[in-house]
Formats: sequence, C-alpha cells, structure tokens
Amino acid sequence: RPPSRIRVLLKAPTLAEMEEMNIFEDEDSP
Amino acid sequence: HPVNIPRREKDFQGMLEYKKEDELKLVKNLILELKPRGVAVNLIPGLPAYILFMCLRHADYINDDQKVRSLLTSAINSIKKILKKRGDDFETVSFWLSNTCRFLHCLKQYSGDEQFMKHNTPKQNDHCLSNFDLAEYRQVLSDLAIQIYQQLIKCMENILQPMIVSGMLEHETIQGVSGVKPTGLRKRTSSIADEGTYTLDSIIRQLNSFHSIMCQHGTDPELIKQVVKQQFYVIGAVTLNNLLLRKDMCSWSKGMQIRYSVTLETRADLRITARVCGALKPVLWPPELIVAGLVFIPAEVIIAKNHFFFSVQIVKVLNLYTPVNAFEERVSVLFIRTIQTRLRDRKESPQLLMDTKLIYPVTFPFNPSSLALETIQIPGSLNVGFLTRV
Repeated sequence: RPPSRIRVLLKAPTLAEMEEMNIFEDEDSP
Repeated sequence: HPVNIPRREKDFQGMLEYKKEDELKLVKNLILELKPRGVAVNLIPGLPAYILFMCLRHADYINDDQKVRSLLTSAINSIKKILKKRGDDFETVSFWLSNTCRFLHCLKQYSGDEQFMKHNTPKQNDHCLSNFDLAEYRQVLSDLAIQIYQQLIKCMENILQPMIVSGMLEHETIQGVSGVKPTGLRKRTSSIADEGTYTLDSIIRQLNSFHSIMCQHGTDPELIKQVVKQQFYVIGAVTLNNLLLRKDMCSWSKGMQIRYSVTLETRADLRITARVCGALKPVLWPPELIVAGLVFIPAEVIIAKNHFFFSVQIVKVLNLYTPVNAFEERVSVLFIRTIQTRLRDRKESPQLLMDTKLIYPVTFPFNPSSLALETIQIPGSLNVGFLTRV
C-alpha cells in the first residue's frame, strides 16, 4: 500500500469570524 | 470531402475551474439566487453541494490555498445569508440543511482519510483532495449544519404550533381522552375542519409534507429520523401540557387511562417501541407521577429517578387533582409539599409540564455517496456556464 499523502492542514476561522469577512459588504450597507 | 471525425473529449476528472473574479457570481447563482423548487436542482439531490465540492477540488488540485479558503468562506457566508433572509421558509431551510450535510460528507469522503474511504470506488479514491487537509473547515460546516437544523426545527414548530391543540384534542378521533365533546358528537368530526381549526388529518398531512420535502432534497435518512423524533416530542409536549391542565383531566382515572393508552400504542408495534420509548418517556411521566402520588410512592423516590423530565409546574397539576368519586384518593398535601421543596432550587421554567422548546442534540452520521463526480451533468438553468470542466 502506498504511503498516504501528506496534506497541509488549513486553519479555519470560526463561523462568527467568517461572518466578519463579509463578502457582501456592498449590498448590505445602506 | 473531408470527413468530420468527432474529437474524443478529454476525460472529465470531476473538477470545475473558475476564475477568481467569478467567485461572487458562483455563490450568487448557486446559493443566493437558487430556487429550491427548480427542476434543475431536483435532478440530483445535493447538486449545489457537489458543484461546490468539484470547484473546491480544482482549487486543491492547483494547490491554491487562498482560493480554497476564499471559496469555503464565501459558500458558508452565502448559506448563512440565504437562511437569514428566508429562514422562515421550511423548503429553503431543508434544502440548505441537506446540501450543507452533503458538502460535509463530500469533504470527508474525499479527504483521503482512510476511515472515510471504506465505501469509495477506486475512482472515488483517485478523486481525493491531494494538497489540503480541511478537517477544521469540516468542523465549521458541522457547526453550521447544527444551526440550520435548529432553524429547521423552529420553522417546523411555527407551522405545527397552531395545529396541535386543535388537531390533537379538539377535533381528534381518539375516543375518551379529551372529554371536550359529548360522546354523541365525537364521530361527526370530518377531516375537513372549519376555517381556522385543524384535525388530526391536517396534522398528519403537514407531517407528510415535511417528510416528502426532506426526501426530495435528499436529506440523510438518519437525519430525517431525528427530525421526526423532534416533531413527535413537540406534538406530545404541547398536547400533554394542554391536556393535563384541564380541570376534568386532573383525576386519577384519567391519568391511568392516558398511561394505559400510551402503553397500548407502543405495544401495538414492537419494532418501533425501542426507538419511540426514549422519546415518549417525558410524555409518560406526568400521569405516572400523579398516579404514584396517589398510591403513596415516596415523592423523593420519584423525583430522584425522574427529575430531569418535569418542571416545577407539575405542582400545579397535583394541586388541581380532584377525586371524581368516593374510590379515588386526594393527592396528599405532604406529597405535594415534598415535590415543591425538592424542585424549589430548580431554575423556573416558563413552560408548563414539559419544555416545549427542548431540542434534542443532533448528530450527522457520515453518509458517503456512490455518485461518481465525473458523471455529473450541470443543467444550463443553474447559470454556472462560466465553470470549466476539468
């Protein structure tokens, strides 16, 4: 069996932190 | 004449490529503006999830961690946004619950982690992510799925709430429980209720509608079971809270009757008994407690065994209990006092006997799909023609 590939762990923000990276800023601002 | 030989299309590897500047267009067309009823999405349950995953696979394939992060963040934020906007629509919530779960299952199934690859075909194993470990993002998606599940339950409750008392107790066809109507009138209840009233039939129709919507969206069977258990709890809790606080119900013989009827119902189908009994337990205790109180089982014993299931409002029912004939005992004052004392330090709940707002913890058992990514056809009506098949 071939050795399993080493994958780089991608650090993830929490759900709340993600929300702060709002991709819809233009639409949401009044 | 030149002969037109069709060129053999290069093998599709089940990946989808897009330009970075098209990411917003992707989530807009695939998530924000997608109609859960559209024909396109119903061809393959979980189609938006598969498409997102195929895009993710390509970003992983070209080893672009920024693209992977950005796509996941945009997708998750878009799902949250659509749920904020249309969170009271059962169909929308159910649709995104099943798609979020499918996306989560894909991230596991193609993670390259052996524990999730047991059911994969060799080709599916070839399609595993090659550069990134997204375990942390799986956790975030799982948190999102829990939020969506809770929203689904609330949405369902809002629809069921006004139907329960009317359908279960006032226009019901189960004899001898509610005591609302004189016996002669009972059988006259038709399945077509007056305006603003509901029957048992209308509740069942509503439950059927929830079920078929979830099936249509390809919701995991294990998840559907959990939703059904929760529905059963809510209907039982609201009914019981209403029923047991009716003056005519607060008697020993009625309490026994309920206990007996419930026992018969669960015995009727032994296959479901084991599963259902867990959910039924809270429904069974109040009458049992009342009965126990009347036959002088020490209050401490009852409380110690079952304190989790009832709130301080049980005292109200015990106080309402009135003997209907000479053979019935009154609940002893000592018994009521003991229960009152033992429950005094408990956080006061605004609920009556049972907490109708209780939501059972949810789990999302891994459910890999046998669908081969390279066979997925994307309907034109999804407006994602800017994606390139790789």
